[in-house]
Amino acid sequence: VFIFGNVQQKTLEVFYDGSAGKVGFAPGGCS
Amino acid sequence: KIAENHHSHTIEVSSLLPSTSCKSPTKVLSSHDNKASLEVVHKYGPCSRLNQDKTIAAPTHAEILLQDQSRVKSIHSRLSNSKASGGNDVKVIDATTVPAKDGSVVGSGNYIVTVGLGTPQKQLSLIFDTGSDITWTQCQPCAKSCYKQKEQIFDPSQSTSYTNISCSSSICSSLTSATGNTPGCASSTCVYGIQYGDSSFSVGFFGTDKLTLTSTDAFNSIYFGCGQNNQGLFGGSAGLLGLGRDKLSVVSQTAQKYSKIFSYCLPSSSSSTGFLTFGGSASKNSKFTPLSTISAGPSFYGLDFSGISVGGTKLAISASVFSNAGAIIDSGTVISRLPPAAYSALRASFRKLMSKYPLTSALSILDTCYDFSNYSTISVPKIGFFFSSGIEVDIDATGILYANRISQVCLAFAGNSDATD
Repeated sequence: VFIFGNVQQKTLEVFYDGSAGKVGFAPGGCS
Repeated sequence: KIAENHHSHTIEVSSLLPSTSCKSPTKVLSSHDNKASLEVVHKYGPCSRLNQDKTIAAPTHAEILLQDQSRVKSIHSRLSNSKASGGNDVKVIDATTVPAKDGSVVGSGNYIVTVGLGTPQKQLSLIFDTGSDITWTQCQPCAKSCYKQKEQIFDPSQSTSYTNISCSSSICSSLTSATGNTPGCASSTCVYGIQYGDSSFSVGFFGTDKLTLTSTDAFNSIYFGCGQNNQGLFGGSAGLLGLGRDKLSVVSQTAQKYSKIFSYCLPSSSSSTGFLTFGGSASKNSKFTPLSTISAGPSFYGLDFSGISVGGTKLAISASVFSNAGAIIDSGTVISRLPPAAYSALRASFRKLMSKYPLTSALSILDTCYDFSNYSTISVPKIGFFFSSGIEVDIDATGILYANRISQVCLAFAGNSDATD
């Protein structure tokens, strides 16, 4: 499988919505 | 330190290595409007409480990458095993043996949060892992073995809210899907066992206790593993916080309050901090893509990945290269792994755009490394991920390169060895 690893996830706000079945990405999220 | 223009990042070479001091002192992360936020630190960085203890040596980058490779191998085997055998070849756990069930190596998982467990609560630093399901920590009296951890090992006999799960409880049998192993039974108490790759495992009593996320967000009886026999590359952390999709993960166990919503932000360098939030709502500028389920590994968060751009140009890779392999997002895997055809296209395009810089020797699984000793700033092509929903996610400049030292800075991607991985 393609694995989206944590180095490439840096500073993205990764938002998991298990009930709605979607994942969101927002740049510059850590501030 | 990073100037953006349309297709490339200009990076100050000095910013490639983390500073030795913690750049964002611990801020009080608040709990409000039905969400709980915890601070995320890099396990081996200057912001981590574990880092103060010099007796727990941080692994070298080569060791971290090697651990990462065994994690990826175990994820691939988890997916191919159940595909091949049509289900989990589960084994019965007893308190001494753990079958060679491939899980995912957590030694490489390098982001931790601190939670409270028990009454009175004890602070424990746990690796958070979207690639596995159960939460466990080492427990006194460490009947068989405990590895060295920074904080005091949790003692359930000192917690007034701890209870053991009996073997006959349905929760006990539901461990099979969360760990891939049939639970055992010792003096009528449910025994769990989870094996991560070939080097680390945790076996012990399955129980419940109070989990305190923040001063106002606590859950009275969260199911977790109280490890009496633990071995592995956990770098001083007290155990693991499982965020997978199984019903025993902390995400499912707190669904009543947070409806399986959680988010995190991993800091740009090991000397800064991020967060893990349960509940809440997404940032306004979020781009969404559907979650998919990989039948061979329903606990993983599957994504429909469709392409890569380098320097603003989408690479000519057929979508079937991605759809054949499937894709997951995993907070515990360090380096993204691409199907071989995709990685060789990325590698060729990146090397072409970086041809003015001198290549140097490879670093473990990373085969495209540069010597930037004679440069103060560099220009690096932007890289973006495309998903089937049509969105493109730009990878941050700090997510494109992995620096061992200034004279060995590598493209932070690796190829899978087999297209069907």
